[in-house]
Amino acid sequence: DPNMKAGAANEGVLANFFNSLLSKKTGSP
Amino acid sequence: GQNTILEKTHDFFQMCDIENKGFITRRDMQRLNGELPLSAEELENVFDTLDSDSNGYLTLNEFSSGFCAFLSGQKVS
Repeated sequence: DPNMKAGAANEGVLANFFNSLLSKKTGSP
Repeated sequence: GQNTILEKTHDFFQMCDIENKGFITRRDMQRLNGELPLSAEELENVFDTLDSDSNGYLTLNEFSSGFCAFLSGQKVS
């Protein structure tokens, strides 16, 4: 199912995005 | 608890909405290109995923539902 694949990819990219924001916020200056 | 999540959502939203417009545009998202380890294409993808009504503006509401989806087992349905 191509839709499932796209959804999974988006999920990963979203997780990546929020993880990056999290580490940017908590990372040392 | 809940307040911390709310605060974080707001923090993250403001990291994207640096002009304090109250919404995030595609351009704001692309500005993060230099700050986050994500490619322009990935940022575009994030924007499209979060912009659930596809109007080109990310509101705090849309942003926080995306964040909640991420927190709850990283699932976006």
